[in-house]
Amino acid sequence: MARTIAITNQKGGVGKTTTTINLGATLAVADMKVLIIDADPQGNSTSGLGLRRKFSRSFYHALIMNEPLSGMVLDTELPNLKVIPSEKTLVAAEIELVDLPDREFKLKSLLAPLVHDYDYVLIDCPPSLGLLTLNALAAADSVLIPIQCEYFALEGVSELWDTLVRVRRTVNPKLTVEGFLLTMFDERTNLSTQVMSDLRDFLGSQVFTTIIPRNVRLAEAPSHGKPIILYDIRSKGAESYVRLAKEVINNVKKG
Amino acid sequence: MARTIAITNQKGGVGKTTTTINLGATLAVADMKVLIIDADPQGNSTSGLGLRRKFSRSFYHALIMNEPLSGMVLDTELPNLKVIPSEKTLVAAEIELVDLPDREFKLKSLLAPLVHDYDYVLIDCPPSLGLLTLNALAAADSVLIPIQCEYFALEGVSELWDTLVRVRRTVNPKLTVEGFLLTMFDERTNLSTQVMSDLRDFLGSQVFTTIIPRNVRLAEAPSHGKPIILYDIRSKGAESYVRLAKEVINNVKKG
Ligand SMILES: Nc1ncnc2c1ncn2[C@@H]1O[C@H](COP(=O)(O)OP(=O)(O)OP(=O)(O)O)[C@@H](O)[C@H]1O
Ligand SMILES: Nc1ncnc2c1ncn2[C@@H]1O[C@H](COP(=O)(O)OP(=O)(O)OP(=O)(O)O)[C@@H](O)[C@H]1O
Ligand SMILES: [Mg+2]
Ligand SMILES: [Mg+2]
Repeated sequence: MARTIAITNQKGGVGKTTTTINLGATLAVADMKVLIIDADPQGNSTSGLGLRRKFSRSFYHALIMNEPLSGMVLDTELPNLKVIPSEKTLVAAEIELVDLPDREFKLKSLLAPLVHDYDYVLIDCPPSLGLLTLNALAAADSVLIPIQCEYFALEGVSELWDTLVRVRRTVNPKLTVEGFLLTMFDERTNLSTQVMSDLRDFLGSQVFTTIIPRNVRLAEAPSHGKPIILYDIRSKGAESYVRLAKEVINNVKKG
Repeated sequence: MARTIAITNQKGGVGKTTTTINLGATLAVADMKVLIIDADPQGNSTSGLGLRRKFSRSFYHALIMNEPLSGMVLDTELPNLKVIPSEKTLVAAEIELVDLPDREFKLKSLLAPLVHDYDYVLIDCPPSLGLLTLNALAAADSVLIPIQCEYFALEGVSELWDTLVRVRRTVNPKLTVEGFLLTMFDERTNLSTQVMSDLRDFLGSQVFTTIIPRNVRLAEAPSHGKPIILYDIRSKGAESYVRLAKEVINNVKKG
């Protein structure tokens, strides 16, 4: 039975896609069967794995036209890593879902026939708290929240917290927090260190021990369509995502 | 008559808010009367200027309850800089606007009585191409597009381009491009230099000569509620936004 994790934060550019791709790829290398769902109309998880324009059906067709997800699963360079792709047609879904009954539960019912085939399902969310993200939160067992070590990112946490509380009360009472992940950490700046200590004080053990450093190899990898573990396994970026994968696997044991 | 500029890019975390605050503040110091409209439910332009929770009416009340914008203009530390604030209630506007007639033109009609009081109106957009951004694009004379010098940011340009073309054909035939602004440029990395040369080749003179370097003082300033020109005028960040303000002022002369 898969553990479904929504990777979300309405703040833009905090490392949601980078975490989805690289946590997914590292879990796959550790022999876990992983499915990535790209729920962002920007399609960055799709293109970051070199899959842009290599498909005819995408997440939009499942969500709005009710086509089964099993018909749109794409292979990647890693045998244990599969992807449900997205493209800009998904932008329309936010508006087209508004008038549908059960509009938050579309993804949850689409996923039901698939979860037994995987150990992890990771959902890459857009930078908003609209219906695409709500679908991911209703379908997920837990949320992983990347947080950039900067001021605006800290500010958004309380709003995200309010949303998670509301989601637990309405569409998904079982939703838990997988963890808060500090990203783009630059040990040379006071800002990073200050935000890190604020977050650890506020959120305690909910913050992953692993911190993702700012590392240009992570920003280069998507232009080669590869996760960091295939692009540069010796980089600090790859090392940090290997540590994160270990924490996530151990989290389940604690469960 | 004000020049209304929408600062937009659906890619998250590329420097939309940082550019709105710092271009606005620098124009204000150069004796221009500037109004910033925070059209993002995250309210980062509002909080980055130290104004969070210092108001009872915000952009949501104008957009959905038709209250006049003139009743919610806030002062800042700079006499020539004013702000229409936002808070998370604005999230609901994306859905509440869907069923309204003229849903894309709400902001344009709200702004009409105000534009004569200012030289520039800058609209900070959320990281999406939904109805809040469409309202900004329908009301604007031009768009300023911050682009991070990284792979995913380059990818999003073609989607943004499609949207701008569609907006010119439907809601705003006069919309022009103020310019593409390269942000968070790090001269030490090949990635930044490569993306910069791609953008200059694709977009030519549409790209501002001014480049905004990655500079931690820009990321620190919002936690003190100050634009960079008041937080650290000697920083590279402040210098680059002064150069940008000069280019924007000269653009109008050419315009
Ligand atoms: N640890 C890191 N070090 C350096 N660059 C990084 C790191 N993590 C992500 N990046 C880069 O920063 C940018 C933003 O990251 P990413 O696109 O993963 O964020 P996101 O939260 O998915 O953005 P959006 O809100 O637009 O979906 C990208 O160009 C990415 O390559
Ligand atoms: N030139 C720069 N150098 C260093 N940090 C920067 C720079 N510009 C912006 N930042 C920081 O990077 C982060 C993202 O910038 P900002 O919030 O302005 O982007 P945005 O496009 O408005 O994001 P969103 O898509 O969430 O609205 C912020 O923490 C900001 O302080
Ligand atoms: Mg993303
Ligand atoms: Mg912003």
